[in-house]
Amino acid sequence: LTEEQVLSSLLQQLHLSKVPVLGKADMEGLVIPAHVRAQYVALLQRSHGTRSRGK
Amino acid sequence: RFSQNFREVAGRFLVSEASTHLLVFAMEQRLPPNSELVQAVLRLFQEPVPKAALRRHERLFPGSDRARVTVQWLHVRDDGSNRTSLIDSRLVSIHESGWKALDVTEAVNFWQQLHRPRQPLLLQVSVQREHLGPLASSAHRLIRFTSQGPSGAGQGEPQLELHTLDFRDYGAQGNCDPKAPITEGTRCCRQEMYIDLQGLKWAENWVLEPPGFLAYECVGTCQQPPESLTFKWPFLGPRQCIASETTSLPMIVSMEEGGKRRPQVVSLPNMRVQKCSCAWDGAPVPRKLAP
Repeated sequence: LTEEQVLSSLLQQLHLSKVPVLGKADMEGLVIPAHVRAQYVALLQRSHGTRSRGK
Repeated sequence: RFSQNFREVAGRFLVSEASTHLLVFAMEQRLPPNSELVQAVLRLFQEPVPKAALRRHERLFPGSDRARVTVQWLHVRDDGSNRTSLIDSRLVSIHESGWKALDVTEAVNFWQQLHRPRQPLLLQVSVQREHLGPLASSAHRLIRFTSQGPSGAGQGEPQLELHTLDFRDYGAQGNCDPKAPITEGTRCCRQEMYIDLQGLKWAENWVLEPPGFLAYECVGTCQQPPESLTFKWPFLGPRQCIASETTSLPMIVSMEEGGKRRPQVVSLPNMRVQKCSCAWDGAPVPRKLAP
């Protein structure tokens, strides 16, 4: 797995053609809401439990 | 048939001529533990057709001397219902005789997916007409395979040949030893590889979680089987060290929505290697047994 593959997969999942240009100012005051974090943690736990068979 | 909107259309059998044989193989303990099934071959002995019968057939159906031999895996479900899966189908000539080899690897793969205690392996072999219709050849009636006779007398009776590879020699070794350097001789293993997202320019201010993750990679080499095996299966490439099981990677990214930045969860498939295995390049992926 390369960093380019991570980027390519991320763009594909978000249906984006290029990396969004974001400045530091965009991030100011940005807080991750509790329900978003909970969804992230649930997916993280699920991904540890389920495996997909490759080739 | 009870609907007013549909006319009932009666069907009828056009042709229902086939000889079917059910072969039963007791399989428990036939496959060594910690081994991989490479190929399962069903060998059937096709008996020679008597010359007089051949001459009669040629006179009645000139140029039409083949029948279709089909192998299906039969699964008797817990509720008693039957299900068949097509495994192999081919045309066989009445002029041939001797051992016929049919690839039944998929049937054994299916059987391996059954819950224990597993029923025996059931293979249904049917011989059918090559074509349908009133003028179709009846070559299928002349194709005979030697069936299992009384014990000791069974020359030419059906055989199941199982080719396996021992994982102790031909498999991967789990996680790599972090103290040992990776060399050409290293046996296939899973090595830690950290992807640092914080250090990537494109991820800056976009990817909020995680700061990085352990992706792992498969490194090392796999022992190749003896020459005799690769000669038998020339369509297969060498055994390679590959990621056989992977998991997804969830992320929180900052997305624009209505001119505002909002954190959003996204899951990237196959990002982390869970298991490395030695696998044939070009080998078909075994079909999953449908419920």
